[in-house]
Amino acid sequence: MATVIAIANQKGGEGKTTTSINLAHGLALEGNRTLLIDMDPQGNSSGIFIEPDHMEISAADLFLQKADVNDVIQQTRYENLELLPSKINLAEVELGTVNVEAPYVLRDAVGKIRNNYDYIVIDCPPSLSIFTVNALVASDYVVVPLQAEKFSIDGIKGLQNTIESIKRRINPQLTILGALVTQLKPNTVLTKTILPVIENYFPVFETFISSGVAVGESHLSKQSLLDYNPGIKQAKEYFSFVKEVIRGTKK
Amino acid sequence: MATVIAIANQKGGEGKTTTSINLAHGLALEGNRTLLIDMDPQGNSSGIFIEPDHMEISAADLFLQKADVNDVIQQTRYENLELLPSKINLAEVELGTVNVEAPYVLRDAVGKIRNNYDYIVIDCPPSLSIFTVNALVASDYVVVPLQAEKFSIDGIKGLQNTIESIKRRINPQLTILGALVTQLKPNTVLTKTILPVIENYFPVFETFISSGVAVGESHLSKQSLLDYNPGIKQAKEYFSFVKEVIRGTKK
Ligand SMILES: Nc1ncnc2c1ncn2[C@@H]1O[C@H](COP(=O)(O)OP(=O)(O)OP(=O)(O)O)[C@@H](O)[C@H]1O
Ligand SMILES: Nc1ncnc2c1ncn2[C@@H]1O[C@H](COP(=O)(O)OP(=O)(O)OP(=O)(O)O)[C@@H](O)[C@H]1O
Ligand SMILES: [Mg+2]
Ligand SMILES: [Mg+2]
Repeated sequence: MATVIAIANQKGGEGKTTTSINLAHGLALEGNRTLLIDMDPQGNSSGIFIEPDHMEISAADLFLQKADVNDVIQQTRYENLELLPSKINLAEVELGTVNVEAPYVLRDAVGKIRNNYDYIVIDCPPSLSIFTVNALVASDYVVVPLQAEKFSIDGIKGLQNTIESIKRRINPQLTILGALVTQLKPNTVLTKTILPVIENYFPVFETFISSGVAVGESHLSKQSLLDYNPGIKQAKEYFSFVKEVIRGTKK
Repeated sequence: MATVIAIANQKGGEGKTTTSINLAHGLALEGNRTLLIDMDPQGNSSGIFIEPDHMEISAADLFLQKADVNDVIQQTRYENLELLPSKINLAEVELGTVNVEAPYVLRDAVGKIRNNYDYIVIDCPPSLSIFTVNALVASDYVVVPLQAEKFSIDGIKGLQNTIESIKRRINPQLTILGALVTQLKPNTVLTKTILPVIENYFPVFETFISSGVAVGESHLSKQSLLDYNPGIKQAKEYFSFVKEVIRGTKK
């Protein structure tokens, strides 16, 4: 039965998608049957694996009750890794989500397929919208990628409040696995000032992901970083992060 | 009568807030009476000038018709620069916005105060939500900050579609002033590959903003970069960008 991990942060550009892709592929490389769910209408993580124009069926169809989850899930070129993709039509769903059932769509879908996987990783959009709420309601753990930057801290309290509220009302077992510091530049004043602040809110992973051009290159070549250049610094850091996640989620 | 400029991009972390703060302050330093409007419930640009806890009245009150725009605007410590701030309660407004009037709230408010300013700069959130729509409906020009990165390109077509749609239906005079390349690292393969793609969609400003630690430091010290370290590379780049905007928006 799968361990479900939401990759969430309402701040934009903190590394959610980069972390989702590489955590999911890293878990798969470790022999885990893994599902990557894209909950962002921007579909950045999906786009690494499939062109939006070739996506006949996607996450929106789940929310509109037009498809069964088993029909939406597809293979990827990576062994052990499957994808539940999204494209821009998911944004239209958001307008219809002031109803009581709305936060549970993903949890119900995950419930049907949980036994097919060891891990499910959910990429969230930069908002505390219905899609992030669905991910948190469906998850056992949350990982919060964030930068050692002022605006990254502005939103931490709000994210913590949302997680606490979902724990209290809907999903008592939701656990914050930790904050993953990403895009780290070495030895800046920022880093020394901001890291202690993050530690006040969430446990922080020992692994930091440093800033490096290979990350953007891997996205451009539509590969995970672990595939594109497994020997490069940031790939080794993601491998190390994957090991921390496996240790932290042992049942 | 003010020229109104929306700073928009639904991709997260592309430099909207950094650009909004420094464009607004740069215009003010050039002697223009300037208003910075924060349309992001995350309130990152507002937080440079005022603590959310000290904000009794803010953008949400406009949308809830609880306040007149003149009461929401406040002074900043920078001469010629005023602020219409937001905080997290703006997010609650989003749920009530499936009505016909919703896209016009900001335009109506701006209409009342346009003659008080030479420029109005609007910081948008990372979504094509009601707040970005309000900004585009209220604006004469759009500036699109973006990185030379793969995911920055994924969303360009969607943003262009939204702008075209608002031009066609609501605001025919809306003009794309250009794309501002931000957080540029020197001479990467990414940059050479991605810049031509951006140019297919939008005119690109001659000024590029390079990546540098001073930017994050200025946010941490709650100053514009132009104030924090006017001699540093990225500040000079922003000064140069401000000049391009002034030239491009001459009436
Ligand atoms: N370690 C890194 N080094 C260099 N660039 C990185 C690194 N991690 C992420 N990036 C780049 O930073 C940008 C933001 O990363 P990403 O898209 O993964 O963040 P996100 O949180 O998913 O953004 P959004 O909020 O828009 O969904 C991307 O262009 C990505 O290529
Ligand atoms: N030129 C630069 N050099 C270094 N860091 C930068 C630069 N521009 C922006 N940043 C940093 O990158 C992060 C994202 O910038 P910013 O918050 O301005 O983007 P945004 O588009 O407003 O994000 P969001 O989509 O969350 O609103 C911030 O932590 C900021 O300090
Ligand atoms: Mg993302
Ligand atoms: Mg911003």
